[in-house]
Amino acid sequence: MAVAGTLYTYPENWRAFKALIAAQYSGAAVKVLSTPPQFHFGQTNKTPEFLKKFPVGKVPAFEGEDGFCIFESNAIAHYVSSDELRGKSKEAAAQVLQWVSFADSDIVPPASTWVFPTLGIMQYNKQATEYAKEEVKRILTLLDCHLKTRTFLVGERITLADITVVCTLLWLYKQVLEPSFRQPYGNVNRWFVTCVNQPQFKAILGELKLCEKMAQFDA
Amino acid sequence: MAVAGTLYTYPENWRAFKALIAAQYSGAAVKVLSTPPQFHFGQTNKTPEFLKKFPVGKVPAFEGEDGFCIFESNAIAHYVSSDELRGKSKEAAAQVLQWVSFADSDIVPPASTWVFPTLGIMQYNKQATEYAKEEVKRILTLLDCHLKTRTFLVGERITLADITVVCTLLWLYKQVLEPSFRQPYGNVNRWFVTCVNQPQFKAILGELKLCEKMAQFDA
Amino acid sequence: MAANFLVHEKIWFEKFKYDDAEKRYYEQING
Repeated sequence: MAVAGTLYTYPENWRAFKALIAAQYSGAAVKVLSTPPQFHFGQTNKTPEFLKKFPVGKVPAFEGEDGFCIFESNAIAHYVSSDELRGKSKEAAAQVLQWVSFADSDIVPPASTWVFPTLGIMQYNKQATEYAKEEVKRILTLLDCHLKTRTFLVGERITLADITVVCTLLWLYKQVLEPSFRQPYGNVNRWFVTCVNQPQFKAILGELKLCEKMAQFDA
Repeated sequence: MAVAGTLYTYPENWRAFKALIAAQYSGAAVKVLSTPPQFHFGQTNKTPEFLKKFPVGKVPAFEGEDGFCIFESNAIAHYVSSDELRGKSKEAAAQVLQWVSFADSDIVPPASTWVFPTLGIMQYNKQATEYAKEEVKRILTLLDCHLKTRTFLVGERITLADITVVCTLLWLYKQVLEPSFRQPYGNVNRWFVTCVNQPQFKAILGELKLCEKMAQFDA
Repeated sequence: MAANFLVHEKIWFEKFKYDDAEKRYYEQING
């Protein structure tokens, strides 16, 4: 029986996109509550009734129609997925988890360090930004090598691995990976554009405009 | 068919313990290579043949007898587990993933910040350490509340959630959670000691000595 | 708009420092 429930998040949350794109593939019915009066980020998620269901008080958070509650974006995406997306074999499921872990541990920190100052939400630190750029080059090189002989990250079709890594790279591709920077990573660019042009991705992300000029920090 | 293969790591790696304890439950045959000449951390994992199998060059890394290679400790632990450990139902599997993600996102950062200076791994920073202590209190409070009415984190038996969170808390319990600090979290202490006293945990962790005196930073 | 919410995200910005220190520590221990 397909999953149905409510996803609490703030608008345009890349972590929430993972579950929403997964639901587009699996047919799970996920209603999003992200704006007042239904959900007011910073207030609703601090109320006793919300904390009773989601003790960590973080978003995204998912509540099934059957009352099943789950937090942590990767767990929610996994729950609303189909077996195909999770990886049908033991090997595929482990490889999906490998890329999901890799995204959180190796991509999120440098991507945030580089992008946040360009959005004006964090102090710019030249040394940290330069280090982050090198880390992003290392990650793109690794992905480019992996995708040289593959269409998708795991197996022959889209899985949670692609959905998760694409969503984790979103801000980089929108904000700072200008054509000259991303040029050396042709396999990653081809894979990224193939994914975001899938109707299930488009239904959630809309028309994605890739970065044309690397955003500088917004003093 | 039970999994069999080799785990590459340095000795006493809490991230490797997750897969090794899981294998004790599942019956997977995991051989550990962690010391020269079989494996020399900092050298072997930088060789071309290692990087060909494990492009990120990190440990733990697992190579099955069938040649299947996987990196990222959570993916390895998932691969060598049994369905019971992974969570048999969709709900249980999502809850296991929820605690696995929570361990990496919410426990690892403050635990590292607090413990590393006491091991001489990192410079001591008073403000960072004080903040980390408050974060650890928040996490222990959350776990204590969750475990008030539960024996284990997910369902009625040990799962990868317990194995992962116990391994992530190991250094804290060994190094800094002295009796007066951990006293308010009775449910967590009971759960932690129950787990580490299971023969499958003991086979990997040995006899665990809980912290008696909070280690200070090692100048 | 979306950027304003991002500021609430908990990111371990220092992770690379800790990863690096941990790697060096265990490389030293393992000689």
